[in-house]
Amino acid sequence: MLEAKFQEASLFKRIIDGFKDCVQLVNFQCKEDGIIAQAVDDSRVLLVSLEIGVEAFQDYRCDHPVTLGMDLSSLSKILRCGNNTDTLTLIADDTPDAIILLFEDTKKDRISEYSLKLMDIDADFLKIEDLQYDTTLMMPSAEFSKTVRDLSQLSDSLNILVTKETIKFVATGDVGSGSVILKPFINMENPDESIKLDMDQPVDLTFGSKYLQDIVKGSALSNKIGIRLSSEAPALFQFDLSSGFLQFFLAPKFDD
Amino acid sequence: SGVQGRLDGFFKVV
Repeated sequence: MLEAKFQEASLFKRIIDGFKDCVQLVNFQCKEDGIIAQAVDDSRVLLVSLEIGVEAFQDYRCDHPVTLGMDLSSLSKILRCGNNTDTLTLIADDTPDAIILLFEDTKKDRISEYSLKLMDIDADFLKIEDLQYDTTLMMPSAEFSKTVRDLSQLSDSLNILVTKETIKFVATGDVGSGSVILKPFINMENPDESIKLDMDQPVDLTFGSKYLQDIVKGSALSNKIGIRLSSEAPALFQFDLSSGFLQFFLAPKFDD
Repeated sequence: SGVQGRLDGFFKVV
């Protein structure tokens, strides 16, 4: 039996909204210690990895491991039926063919219940080992999101260059070009506004704008984004939850 | 510009 109660439905909504536009069919693996999910986009360029720890829930109980295969577009329709401040409980038995989503507005005694049919999704579960990165960057997610959205208007590719003291985003397209240069700094009053850079090797990488535009949809989950870059491995973009994370691994572009 | 790389080979199937 799975009973996983979010104090606010908005958290699960933001999690699903954070990656529903890049993958559609996802297996959620529910275990005693929380819920994990993984999915690779159809083009095999972007891997999404989600972990929701037990502490992210108001109540959590999972007696037996259970895999819930869900179509995110259908799940998203149901999530829109609940109010953000409702509690949301996910309920499934040990061999489920559907999951129950129970929204409760405790102030109004309003309870709404939806059932979503589960799917048998044939997807590999991948082992994500710690990769070696040349550069680790932490910055406000809103700032990264704006930079990606602004520069993506100019080109289908976005270049990220990191040197010891500078992070540079560049887009060069048919109509013109743009660049945004950021420097690391510490904001003592509001640490989330800080930009932290830990560089072992300079990097010069190019990514598809459309994938970055999908990734920044996770910005509603956290004020900060962690970015880890390597010339030898897919880049990692990470949004932390109070317990757990939403990660995106993105393969870079390379020269012809 | 550039050729899009793939994730293949970076992550092992459990």
